[in-house]
Amino acid sequence: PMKMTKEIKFIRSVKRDAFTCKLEDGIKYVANLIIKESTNHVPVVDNNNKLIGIVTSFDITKGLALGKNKLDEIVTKKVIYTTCDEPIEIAARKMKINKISALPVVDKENKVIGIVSAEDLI
Amino acid sequence: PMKMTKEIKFIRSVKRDAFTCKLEDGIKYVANLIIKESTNHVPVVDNNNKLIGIVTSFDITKGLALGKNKLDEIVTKKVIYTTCDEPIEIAARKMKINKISALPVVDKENKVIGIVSAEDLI
Ligand SMILES: C[S@@+](CC[C@H](N)C(=O)[O-])C[C@H]1O[C@@H](n2cnc3c(N)ncnc32)[C@H](O)[C@@H]1O
Ligand SMILES: C[S@@+](CC[C@H](N)C(=O)[O-])C[C@H]1O[C@@H](n2cnc3c(N)ncnc32)[C@H](O)[C@@H]1O
Repeated sequence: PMKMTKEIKFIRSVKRDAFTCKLEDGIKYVANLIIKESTNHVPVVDNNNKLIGIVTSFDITKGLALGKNKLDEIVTKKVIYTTCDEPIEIAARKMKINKISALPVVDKENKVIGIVSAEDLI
Repeated sequence: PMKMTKEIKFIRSVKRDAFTCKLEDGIKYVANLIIKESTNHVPVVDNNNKLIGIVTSFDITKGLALGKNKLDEIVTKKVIYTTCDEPIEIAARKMKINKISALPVVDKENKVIGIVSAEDLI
């Protein structure tokens, strides 16, 4: 008889390119990046491309609502991320538990190599 | 032998409350609504609660980038929506094809009765 095995998918097969920024960039620069690349989530990286934060259109909206105009004031510094080897179900659960809709993908050195959002998993 | 039937899920079982606004509201009002209710997608309704547009944190970010400060200038008027009876796979496909991450849920009179986002479907 034929065996019914469910194929496990990993982040490697669904991730997209990430568009990143630095902490010294302005909010307007990030806003322009968001609309130019049609992406809501911009990982923040240091000079070695290592993940140090994330800023999203939600954060820019928050900046507008609360009158904050420096990127440093709206960046989320405790980032929830994923890796190429993670099963997509684990990544999906991370998003649901934390009420977020995207995860930067990092390599073993914590460098940003991509991003995956809820839309990529549905 | 036991039959393997895949249960079909409908939007009715996954939708959440929507927080809406009117065209005459200000961008700052909508920005505050977005962060207060922790939601990125705000359907725009008329005086009868009928769907006439949608504005998201992406649109507010676009407004900031392009110097637009009226809500009417950043609202998306051609809205892709769903209904309670739609299977979630159809809703998911609508999101993927249009590169959007949420759909307002409307009743037979086109009144907004909820919203569903990609995070609710993963
Ligand atoms: C908690 S969510 C709530 C709104 C909505 N569910 C969403 O996904 O945007 C908004 C906040 O999550 C943060 N965020 C988004 N992705 C994140 C991630 N991968 N790790 C940590 N925080 C993240 C954003 O910086 C933003 O301040
Ligand atoms: C095309 S998406 C691209 C960025 C990203 N994929 C996202 O979902 O925000 C951004 C635009 O989609 C629009 N949009 C979001 N949900 C929509 C919906 N249900 N129907 C029509 N337009 C929608 C927003 O108004 C915004 O201008």
